[in-house]
Amino acid sequence: DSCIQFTRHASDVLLNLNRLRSRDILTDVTILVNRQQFRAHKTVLMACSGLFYTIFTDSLKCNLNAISLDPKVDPEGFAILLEFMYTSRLTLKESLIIAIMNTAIYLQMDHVVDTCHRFIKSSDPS
Amino acid sequence: YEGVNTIKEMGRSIHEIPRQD
Repeated sequence: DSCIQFTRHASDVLLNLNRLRSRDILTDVTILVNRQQFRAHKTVLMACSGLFYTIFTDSLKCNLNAISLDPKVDPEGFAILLEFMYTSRLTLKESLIIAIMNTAIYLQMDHVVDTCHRFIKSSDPS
Repeated sequence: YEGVNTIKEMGRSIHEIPRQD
């Protein structure tokens, strides 16, 4: 018996999910952050964020097709984290890193928070 | 992503969904 592992399968699947998002195919929720709106797939949001996992496993909320986030959330920070969810790449602009980290805390994305923390400490030891 | 210095993070990136709640 043999087993063939396609080592780039996970990244190929993620790329296709991101293509589906950009073409708005089977997206099933709109995330409202202040006045900006983001279309996404609930399953991808749940897979990446503890907050969205909690929301969409709650039988009272799982059928919602629009979710408003706390107004303290920065839309740019959210956009960067949503992009990370669908690409595995986290863009860290100097001016946004605190907003990104705070948004990751809010979205309960602990591993991203830890990585941001280490990045900040390494780039600014003072 | 040319021009941006890319740091490879080998650790876990996201939470693990439990087999059952």
